[in-house]
Amino acid sequence: RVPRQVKTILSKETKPHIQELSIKTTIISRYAFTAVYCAMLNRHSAATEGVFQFQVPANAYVSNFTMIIGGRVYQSEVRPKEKRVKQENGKPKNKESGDASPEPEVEVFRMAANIPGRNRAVFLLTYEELLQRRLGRYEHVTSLRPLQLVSRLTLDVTIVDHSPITDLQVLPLRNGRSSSASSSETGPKTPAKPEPPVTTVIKNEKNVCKITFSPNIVQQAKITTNGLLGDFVIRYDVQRDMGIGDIQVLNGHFVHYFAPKDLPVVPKNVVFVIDTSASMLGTKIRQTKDALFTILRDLRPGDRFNFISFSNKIKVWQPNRLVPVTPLNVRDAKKFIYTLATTGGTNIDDAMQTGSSLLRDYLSGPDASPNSVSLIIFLTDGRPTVGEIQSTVILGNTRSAVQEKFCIFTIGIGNDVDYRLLERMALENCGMMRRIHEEADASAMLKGFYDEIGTPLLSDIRINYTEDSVQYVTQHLFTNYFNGSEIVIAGKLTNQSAEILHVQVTASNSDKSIILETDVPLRHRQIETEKHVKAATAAMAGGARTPGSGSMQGLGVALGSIAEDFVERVWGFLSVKDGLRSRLRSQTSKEREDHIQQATNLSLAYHFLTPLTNLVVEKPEVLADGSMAPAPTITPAAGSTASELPGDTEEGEPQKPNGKPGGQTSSVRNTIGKAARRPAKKSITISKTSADGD
Amino acid sequence: PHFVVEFPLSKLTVCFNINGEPGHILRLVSDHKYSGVTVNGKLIGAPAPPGSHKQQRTYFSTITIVVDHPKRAYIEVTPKKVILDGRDRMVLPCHSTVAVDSGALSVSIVGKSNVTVTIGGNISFVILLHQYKNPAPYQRDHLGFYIGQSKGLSHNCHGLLGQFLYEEVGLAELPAQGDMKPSPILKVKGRSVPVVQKSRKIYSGTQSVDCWFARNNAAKLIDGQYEDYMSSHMFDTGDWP
Repeated sequence: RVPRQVKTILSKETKPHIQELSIKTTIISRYAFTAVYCAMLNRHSAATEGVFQFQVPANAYVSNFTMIIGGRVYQSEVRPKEKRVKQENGKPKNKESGDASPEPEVEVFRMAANIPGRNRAVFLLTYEELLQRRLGRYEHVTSLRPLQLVSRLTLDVTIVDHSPITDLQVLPLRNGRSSSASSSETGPKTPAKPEPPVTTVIKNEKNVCKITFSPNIVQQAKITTNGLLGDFVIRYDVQRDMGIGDIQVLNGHFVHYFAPKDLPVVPKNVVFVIDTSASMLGTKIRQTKDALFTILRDLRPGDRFNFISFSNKIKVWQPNRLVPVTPLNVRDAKKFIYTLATTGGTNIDDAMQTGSSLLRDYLSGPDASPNSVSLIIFLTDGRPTVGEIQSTVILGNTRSAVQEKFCIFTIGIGNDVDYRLLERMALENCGMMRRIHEEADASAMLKGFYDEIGTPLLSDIRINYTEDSVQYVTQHLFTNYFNGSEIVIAGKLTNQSAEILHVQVTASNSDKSIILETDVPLRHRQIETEKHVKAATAAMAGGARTPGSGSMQGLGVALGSIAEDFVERVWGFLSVKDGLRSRLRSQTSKEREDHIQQATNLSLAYHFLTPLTNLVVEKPEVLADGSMAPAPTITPAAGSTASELPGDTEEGEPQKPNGKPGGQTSSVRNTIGKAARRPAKKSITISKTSADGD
Repeated sequence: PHFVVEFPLSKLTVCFNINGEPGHILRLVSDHKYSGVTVNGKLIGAPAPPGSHKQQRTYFSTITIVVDHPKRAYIEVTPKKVILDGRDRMVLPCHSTVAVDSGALSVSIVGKSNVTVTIGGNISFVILLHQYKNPAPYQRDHLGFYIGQSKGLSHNCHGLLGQFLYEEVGLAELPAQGDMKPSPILKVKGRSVPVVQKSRKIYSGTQSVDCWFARNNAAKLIDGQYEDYMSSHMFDTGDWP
């Protein structure tokens, strides 16, 4: 029975009512396909604007959008973006004012369309995403924010993996600004308020797991009446061993997941560069200090470290050296952190120069361990205001100072950060960037980010496949492999009738070099992969319904056909990501254009809405009397630019390539087999002197 | 297990059996004081094949190598995995090909086939991985231990295999007595060991070797007796008494 209050809320609703919102996700070997089905009813006699809005994870690419309005189907089309023209306000032209959320890493897909009077509209959206492994688990987030109470709301997530699924967790609904759909966030998040019991059904078999969440309208109203339910978060991991990893083969493509365990930790040399400008005053510096105190406790005996604080002035805790982790040094470091005071402006350039020279000097000194991993963790809450303030100059200076000897990991707190600068700084120097929202728990997030990179297990990782058997292999050289993460490589097989694919992984680990080799039986793997694609397709088919008659069968079928080519799509997905990264690292404008062209072509081929493409949809014209006009208009879907990487709108100086192993990509070039040849197999000469079987 | 000892200087090959007890740990190579290397092997038992009147079979289920120089390292090999324990621990599966090289010590696994441990460039041991797809009740996954290179081991090296590395043996004949034909004997360290000629399969049965077989658990061939070669634990580096 629907309570009177809920009925009142529904009756007061002026915008078209969402009768059904069904979200169906299938995750096959970490590649997630999501199909969203939204049916809206315009109860009024006059035409009304219906707005379909859905938060898409920042790492995902929208791969299809279709509307059915007044019985007519409006199919989207992915088109290459026109060359950008700089706007006065610095924003691209096609960005609608209301489309993007304040957090640039959250993509909000938004489509407004006029729905004729007493008529229905159906919106169908699909997106794809390769889940990244962080802190030893994959996290899948679905945003449940329909902005109103929905008559039928269902979320189905099916996880199918080649390896047994372990540690499955379904978290309480996450809400608030800090809990956006961004997959790039770290740290624990708290649910908005205690939830009423809404049954989440979890069916878990060894390699298949089904999770269903379908709160009825009353249960939704008990959580919130504004339709902002929050993020539905699933975390899991899969079983793995210290082998060459999991290789899956399907229709002439392969994907290789490499996440070895049981490896000893490589010692690290780390310099923390912390912003102490005036804007850090209050919560930010307090939470930063809290995190640093915790991080100090987690440093390992073999590590070396130092701290730099910067504002107008640069302060170095231990001038000209990196100190070992001893109780005395940790105690002194705590004192230094405790006394950090906020004042003045933000001199990013000098801070980076000082941090880099500290690490460089240490690495060229006699104490440096050759196989240790070196990194700078840089944290700021603002733009450069003191010293050098030009981003391009700071980036150039940083590159020159780093000399490809170590990696830079950057963290920005709040809204006043030049995230483009931080992202490029990290990307050009084999690191990563993280964003901490103004209201978020910076302490937990900084600690979470440190946890991700605090345990390096391998460095200089090179993954090679049989010469002349593969082509267009995605990034296969990596600077570091951190505990809890995963390296994923995909490629095309040139010879599909080949029996085996030889895989070789070489890497360094503290004082050892490691070579892992195996021959992958291609036919057997193809059969195995087909088997679990079948399992996924069967899981998707279960409980499907049909669009147009209030069902999602069509989407289920569409997802099924995508699943059948999931290895190729993983390859396409990774190749596009590689191309976008390579574009940022291009040395010349020609190179940059080439990368843009390649990434655009791939985006078009796989129908991905990327920073280089637009999603164009025909829109129905509704006449004043509420009926449909004969010729529809064409509109680019909003949100199509929200995920642009830094540098998309900036035609700055051509950048030098990173040159580091992790910095190189091979998005659509065949580099395999030429750089590293398979070592000749040694014949073993052994004496007869032996002790053997009975 | 059966043992084969090659005496290159004497151009002779000798073989013998050691019928140990399951759970016993045997010292195969013991040179802890000098080169810093010790090799122990743990026995596992399996029932005798049906119809035979033989006693139960024993195999090596684990081989451990303790290395003292330049850094202490422990290598534990089983048919399924290799655990490399030095300053830090690494667990490597035996089903895939892996090589770990830290200069003085390297471990190389050829998936499902063998493990080579090289110490300081002049000592190497090869451990064959015997894995059965469908083992009979009397078969167990086990290991074979082969000495690849022994130049780095000292003249004081001992153990069931180690004691013969720098020895020379001579072959003689016991004169015929009564109806008995002349029988061959080995002269080892001043001892006379009666032997018979036999053939043994080595390297996973891929090769056959003709050898002089010493009976009775290598009595008189080896210094002391079986119990003298028993270690208290897998990483025991105790020397020859």
